[in-house]
Amino acid sequence: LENFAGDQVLRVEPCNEEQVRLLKELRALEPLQLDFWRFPSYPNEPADVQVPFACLQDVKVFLESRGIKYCVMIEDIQAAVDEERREMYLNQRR
Amino acid sequence: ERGSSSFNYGAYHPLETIYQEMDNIVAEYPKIVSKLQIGESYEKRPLYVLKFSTGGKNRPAIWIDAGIHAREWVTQATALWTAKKIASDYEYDPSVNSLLNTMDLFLLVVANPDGYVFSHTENRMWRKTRSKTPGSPCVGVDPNRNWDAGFGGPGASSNPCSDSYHGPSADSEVEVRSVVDFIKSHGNVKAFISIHSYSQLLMFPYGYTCDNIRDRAELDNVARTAANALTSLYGTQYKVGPICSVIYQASGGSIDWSYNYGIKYSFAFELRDTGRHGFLLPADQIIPTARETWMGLKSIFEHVRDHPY
Repeated sequence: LENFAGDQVLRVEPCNEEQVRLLKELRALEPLQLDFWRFPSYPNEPADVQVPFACLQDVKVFLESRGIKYCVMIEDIQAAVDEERREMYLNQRR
Repeated sequence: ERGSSSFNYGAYHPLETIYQEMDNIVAEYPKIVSKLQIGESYEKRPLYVLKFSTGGKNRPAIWIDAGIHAREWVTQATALWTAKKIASDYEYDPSVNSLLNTMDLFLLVVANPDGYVFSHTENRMWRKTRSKTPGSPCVGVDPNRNWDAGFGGPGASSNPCSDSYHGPSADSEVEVRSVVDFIKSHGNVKAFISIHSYSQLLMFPYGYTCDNIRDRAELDNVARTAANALTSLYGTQYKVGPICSVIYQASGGSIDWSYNYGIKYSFAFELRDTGRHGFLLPADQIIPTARETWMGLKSIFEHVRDHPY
């Protein structure tokens, strides 16, 4: 079972074409293992990206150093997965 | 859970339980529901379609698939609830009666069973198929970048490790090829609806190009009416428009293929999910999601029924 402890989902809001282009470059960086839930598309359209804990600092530095606005949308994916698993267990027992 | 009357539609279930429930629905409503196998997944799991029909030969049909991106669990759950809804409303809801007296309906509840099982057992966030790529350590193809519509173009990755990898060639994934073969062999499909879930959108072609389709005005109108019907239940807001402008340019998508194949009424739903929950939509939102989606689906069905081409 893959563990997502500490993985976060960031909502990134590029404000111009250049920032969209930078996000597309970020997406292509294989070692970061980013999972875009909503791909970068147009300025002012948010992109959602799941970032493994090990790469959080790299990604946040990348965004901040280029002035790309973002916020943390999900703090800890594993906590959400655990909650879902608990719900499923309760449902099965019921 | 030995029959569809006691089944808990408000919970997430493993593949076996979903397939069992499909059998239960067929057993309970044998006059209008039957089960067809249209193929096998890469890992040899059956691809089952529920056929809703009141008879007739090769009637015009509506195709619906759900869950092509495995992790979007609320889509498979919504499809299963919808199957039960159609079966149980027949003879009671004039709209369903009128539809099924005119057309057949095919519903693929789990379009990517390998991915679905993998998302239950190994990686909750898995979205691709599970096919192996020679020469790469990475597994799987994004099955909604694998259709023969602008294949390999913008918005799809050529990197097998990417979550949007388009695959080695169009229709390389057996899950995609099975649907294409079925639609082609049927030959009389008039609507093609693909159900996903993320960020509440109702879209029509194109995704691989930002050019407008010939039928844009009509499809835009149909989609807006459907979205309004959906919103009327709980106020869930949907954005409507072509894939390219509403979300992003993405090539190799299913509804672009179906439209180019001649199926005018091609739509994709992105169901209720703000992103705040990711793909982990709380179980208590499954039935509300299914209910509101049903309003939108029914609105599209009625238009398709009343506008033969």
